[in-house]
Amino acid sequence: NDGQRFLSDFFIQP
Amino acid sequence: MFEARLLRGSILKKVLEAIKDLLTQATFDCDDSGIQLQAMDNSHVSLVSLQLRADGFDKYRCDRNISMGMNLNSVAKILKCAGDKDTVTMKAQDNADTVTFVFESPNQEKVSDYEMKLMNLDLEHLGIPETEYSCTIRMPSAEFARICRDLSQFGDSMVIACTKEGVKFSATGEIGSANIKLAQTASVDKEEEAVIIEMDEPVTLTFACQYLNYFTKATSLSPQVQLSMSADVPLVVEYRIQDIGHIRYYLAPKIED
Repeated sequence: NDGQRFLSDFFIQP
Repeated sequence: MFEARLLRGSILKKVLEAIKDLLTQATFDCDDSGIQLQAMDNSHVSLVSLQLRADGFDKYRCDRNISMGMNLNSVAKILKCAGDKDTVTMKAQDNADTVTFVFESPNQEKVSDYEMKLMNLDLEHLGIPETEYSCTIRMPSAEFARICRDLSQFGDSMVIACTKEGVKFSATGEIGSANIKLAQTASVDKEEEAVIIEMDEPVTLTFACQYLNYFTKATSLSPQVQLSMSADVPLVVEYRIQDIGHIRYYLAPKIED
């Protein structure tokens, strides 16, 4: 999807 | 019993305007320190983190921690009914399934109350790691809004490049390319009008214009905005809300070509 990354790549999942 | 009263009720109106295009629903977590909200947009690319401290309210009471799930379109509809100079009070009983908004005109001659059903939301709450950012840029919020609006005409993405000389915003698309360079303000007379850059290492990141434009809906909350960037981590766009708290937006970068 046009290189868009997701927050879950960076932030800690509960 | 939860009760939060704000003489500057327009702050709540502005907060809703600042989040309602990004989020359809969110949970307001209230405890004795104040009101917090954290929620991601539907596509999980951006996150809103709002804090309103108890000591910023004119009256604040929260006997038990309470989480109030709300449809933000409904809240925005209700807050549109408040006058800009109205006092706004939010209140709810413990374990209630409704919240009540009370609006009082400055002369107390008009008092309105709106009761709204709460929702049980099972939303993902992310842990945001403590981050030392390589670059922080403080600039007038209206200038940032203008740049986002102008560059989004050229492309879907915007490159933000911060060096010690200044910050460059760029976009490229079918009609051509656009670059806006801001130098650090040489002498600061009015801090609100200054561009101030703190940089340990230069950073260049690419972001979706659409989300940046959503974030600028918070412009009326603060004359200044702060952008924090490090290589390969989400951007933080922060608007401080005078004497009461802040709204922070996080945006995951795009992978550069």
